[in-house]
Amino acid sequence: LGSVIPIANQKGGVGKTTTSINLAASLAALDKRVLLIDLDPQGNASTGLGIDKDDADNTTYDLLMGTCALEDCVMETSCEGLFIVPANGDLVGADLAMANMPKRELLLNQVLNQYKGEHFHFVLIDCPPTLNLLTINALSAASKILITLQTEFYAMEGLTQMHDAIRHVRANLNENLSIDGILLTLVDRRNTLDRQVEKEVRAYYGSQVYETVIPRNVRLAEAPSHGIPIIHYSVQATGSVAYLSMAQEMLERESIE
Amino acid sequence: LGSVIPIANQKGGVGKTTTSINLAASLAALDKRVLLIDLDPQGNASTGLGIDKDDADNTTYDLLMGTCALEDCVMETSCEGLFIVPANGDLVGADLAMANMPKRELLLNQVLNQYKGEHFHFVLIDCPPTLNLLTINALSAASKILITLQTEFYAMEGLTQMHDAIRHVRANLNENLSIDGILLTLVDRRNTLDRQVEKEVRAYYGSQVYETVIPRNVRLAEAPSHGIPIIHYSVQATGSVAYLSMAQEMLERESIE
Ligand SMILES: Nc1ncnc2c1ncn2[C@@H]1O[C@H](COP(=O)(O)OP(=O)(O)OP(=O)(O)O)[C@@H](O)[C@H]1O
Ligand SMILES: Nc1ncnc2c1ncn2[C@@H]1O[C@H](COP(=O)(O)OP(=O)(O)OP(=O)(O)O)[C@@H](O)[C@H]1O
Ligand SMILES: [Mg+2]
Ligand SMILES: [Mg+2]
Repeated sequence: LGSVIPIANQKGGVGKTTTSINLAASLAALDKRVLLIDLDPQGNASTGLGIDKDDADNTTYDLLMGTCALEDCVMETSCEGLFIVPANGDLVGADLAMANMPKRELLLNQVLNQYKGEHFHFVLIDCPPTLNLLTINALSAASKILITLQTEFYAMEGLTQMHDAIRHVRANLNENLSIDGILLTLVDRRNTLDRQVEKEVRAYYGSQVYETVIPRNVRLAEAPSHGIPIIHYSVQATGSVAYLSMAQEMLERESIE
Repeated sequence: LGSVIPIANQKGGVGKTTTSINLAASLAALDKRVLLIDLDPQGNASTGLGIDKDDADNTTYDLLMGTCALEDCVMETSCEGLFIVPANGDLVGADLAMANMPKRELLLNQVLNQYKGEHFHFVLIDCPPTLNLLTINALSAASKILITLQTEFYAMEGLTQMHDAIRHVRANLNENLSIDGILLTLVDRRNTLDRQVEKEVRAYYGSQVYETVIPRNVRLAEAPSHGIPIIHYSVQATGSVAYLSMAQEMLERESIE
């Protein structure tokens, strides 16, 4: 498997799912083979890619409980080169079920290491809005983490908790965990607050912050109701251009490492 | 204690904290004594009301762990009639700590029942964006739940999971739990998607949906950076008018019961 990249932030509604779907689709459009693992009990990434969650044979829940191998959970999507492990309501309360399992933080890491199927350049993981065992599993299995950040007042305060969690995982579970970057989403530069927060984040986190920002664009909110990523819904929309350019920037950052 | 009302939705970023702070402040402005319990490890409601979280003696974590009584956790805010039990990072991972405690779902209910301090007309609870033990504790202690809903595509799919959780709590932990209502937030009626979702929600949930909707209003996103509710930041803003009218509607619904 290639780079395993959770898309995480315990702050809710900051574009994690929208980034998971559209970054995955953009990387696939740039000829990469991409697997998206939906680790959120809400299953928004699965729905947003047109998957009928109640129809899926094996889901992320089955994967974590060890009742099926990764190669048996991977489903095709309507996008060439993009595959998904879907999530449904079974995942609600999974963290409680996992609490008393041995190596409870490393369950996902274990199944990814045992994967014997066709190679993926990228494995993206859509995380739930909470620092629970599901998110800790994603961080423990990760090569690097992508943090999506809305330019809102509460953004900076959430970052310190996320950095604490990253330090804890790096010290105890995954010494290779690094930060891929911070992606600013839902940005509306007409608002003073947005401009102020962007300035603060760039001043504090420097080159960790992606040059590309994702603007607020209603096409991004509409695309999931059609079950397709924005590049297949409206390729000339500002949201499409932004995610394609962000995918390219990710590849450039990857090649510099 | 009066009505205990969690403000909940496992979907992230749908205005739970914004509603907790501004509904609490509006009820206080209408001469009610209100307690806001911050049950979110992010502690956004505490910060949004100007509380220095690291300065607080007793927090929601201490309350749940039983190391202090409710009357010892209540702090004043800058608003007359509005009090808070603050939250800080101690609450991160509290659900794992609670997982093996007896009556783990009823810890909050227990401390509320033992309260011996001055009467509150309302106890509002700001919930985290996940159906974990913290949110289950809030539902188990509740008289009725207020669900905030953003008019977005993912909104409807989240509601079914919330209703499942409510049915589970009502059957096993709190037979009196009812739904106070569904409040539409971040509404921008210029968008077709917003109008479509609003129509669907009202058609499906009928009178459970508040007449008052909370419009998208940048003053609501700015107020927390000043540590005050919107009615003290900019009383003529559309966000202030909306929350005052919503508070009045809540009181009217309460008197009809
Ligand atoms: N750049 C954008 N422009 C417009 N709408 C957006 C944008 N990004 C996300 N949205 C919309 O905002 C809402 C929140 O985004 P999304 O669900 O991706 O966030 P999330 O962080 O995954 O939320 P959660 O914390 O619940 O998992 C969704 O309705 C989505 O369609
Ligand atoms: N009506 C509104 N108009 C404009 N901005 C709003 C409105 N309601 C909330 N916001 C802003 O949207 C963001 C998300 O709102 P908020 O934090 O209240 O949601 P939440 O459901 O509590 O999020 P979480 O799931 O992380 O707890 C915040 O930056 C907030 O200031
Ligand atoms: Mg999401
Ligand atoms: Mg909140």
